[in-house]
Amino acid sequence: APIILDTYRVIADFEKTSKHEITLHTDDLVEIVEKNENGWWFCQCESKRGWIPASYLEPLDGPDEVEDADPNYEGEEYITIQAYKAEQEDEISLVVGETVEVIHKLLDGWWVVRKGDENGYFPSMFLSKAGK
Amino acid sequence: SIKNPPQNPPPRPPPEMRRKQA
Repeated sequence: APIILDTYRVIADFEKTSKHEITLHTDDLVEIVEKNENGWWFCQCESKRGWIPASYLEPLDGPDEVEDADPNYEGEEYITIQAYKAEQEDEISLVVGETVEVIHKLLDGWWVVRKGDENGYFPSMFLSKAGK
Repeated sequence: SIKNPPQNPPPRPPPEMRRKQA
């Protein structure tokens, strides 16, 4: 049977920054082949195929629907596997090997994490589930 | 075959999207 892929609309121009990404423009329609939880989605648009940030897409059917999971205020333990220095004021800076609590897993790959009294957005690709 | 995703974090949502989230 044919595989039906979800169609998404591009909501802002995106310029590729590495080889396996593709450049897309506002209102382009893309089919999603793979949704990676790090926030990079593999898509095809006409003859182009490559990765683009999930945050630049909205579902064609039901753009107002929230696809993100609900926040979990109890938190889920993760360990940082790479350091990240906050570039925006709503982000959190962490070094390698810190234990944090993930409060909200967003599809765009930027998760809300809590460390002590602090919280902020952190790249999910720099986190590994504790105990794994 | 699908290549591995980029090794850098994806960019934060564009300003258009942040307005919608707010």
